[in-house]
Amino acid sequence: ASPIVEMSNYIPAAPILLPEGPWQQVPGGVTAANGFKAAGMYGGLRAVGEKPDLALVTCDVDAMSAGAFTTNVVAAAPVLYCKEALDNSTTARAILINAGQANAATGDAGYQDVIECSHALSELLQFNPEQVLIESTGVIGKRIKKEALLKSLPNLVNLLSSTVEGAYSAAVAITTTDLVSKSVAIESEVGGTRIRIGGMAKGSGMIHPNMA
Amino acid sequence: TMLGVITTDASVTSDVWRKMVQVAVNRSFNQITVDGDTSTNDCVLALASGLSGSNKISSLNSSEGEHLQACLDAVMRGLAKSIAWDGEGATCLIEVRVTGASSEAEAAKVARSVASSSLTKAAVYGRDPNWGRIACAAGYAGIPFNPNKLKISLGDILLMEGGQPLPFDRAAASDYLKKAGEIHGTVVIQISIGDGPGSGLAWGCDLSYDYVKINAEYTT
Repeated sequence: ASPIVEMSNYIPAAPILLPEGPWQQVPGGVTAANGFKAAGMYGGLRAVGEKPDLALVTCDVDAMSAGAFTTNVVAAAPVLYCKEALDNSTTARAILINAGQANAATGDAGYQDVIECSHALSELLQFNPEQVLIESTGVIGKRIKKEALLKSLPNLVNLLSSTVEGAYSAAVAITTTDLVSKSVAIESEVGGTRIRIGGMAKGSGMIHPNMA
Repeated sequence: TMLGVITTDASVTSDVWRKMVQVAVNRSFNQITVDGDTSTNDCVLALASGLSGSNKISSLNSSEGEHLQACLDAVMRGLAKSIAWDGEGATCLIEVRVTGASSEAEAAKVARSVASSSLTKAAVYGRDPNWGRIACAAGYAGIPFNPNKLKISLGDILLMEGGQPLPFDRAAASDYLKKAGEIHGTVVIQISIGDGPGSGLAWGCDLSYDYVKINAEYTT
């Protein structure tokens, strides 16, 4: 079965209600735009079941980076890490995402875990560690299952692809209590050139974002 | 927790990209709510490769800048609405549209206040066209407005106008809610709070027994 069929064995894709405008929806999510690859796999982090729980999005070149983060004072370790990384660099090359443990309220040890994961991935991809950004979601108070994550990285990197399947598998891997995966991409003409914007998201509970 | 990852091949300067992303987040993810709990992990990361070969956008106010902003808003809104649509235990998406405010920010605040109201969410789940709860949630949003200008519609059924409750077909209004729930569709609540130029949107979902069930079991 193609990966996309395998992925839909886990959860279906959400209907995306796009506002009207001078754009067309195109397949592909985060891999629709030029230069991006993605992958999702099961790395043994989830407490129950074998739904993919590790996702990776990479860019072939130094990409302009931007971010918006929770204003919750008890911010998770990956949020603190990314804010620092974006302060130190205007570009990034990769985003590593795990589901299962939020790595929030985990203190200094949790922050150290983020550093180790970004260093391990940056070595594999031959990037500067600050070019790797990290997001986590799952149970608060639990440190990430770091050994399982680190052991999965080589396979995750090998799975990277610029296909629709790559985007779809990453969108499934970032979910927690979601009943559907959330992924969309559009194409439009800006200044006479065709550009694409794609994205994926997750979220179903603990939802009242106030990001800045 | 919500997480977002956005990618584009547009070419844009760092400063403009970071401002654009925050504007789009404010018009999308920061306007959704399921349970009023702001997570420790909420995060949106956005990368622009520039590999489309487009001219580098260096101003928010250029026509290219405004066009890219509109595209970014659309992608983030599409994803944000899918999160609210998939709220734990939800049977339908609730879209709250507010007009007549003095600014976009004020309209957005009123819209999110209504979308966040547990009593409004529970009424939608109970298929109860409870305009009083909608008026109440608009009233405590912290945005001053003349209550005699308040107008509320559920879908295209007018429930209140000029601050006065109107006679309406309760069965039809309840049926509108029921049908949306049956197809996991969208309930639209339209509110006008005056004659100002400001309008805003927020998205939420109805509050069902399942929300409590799911979260009584999902433990730290």
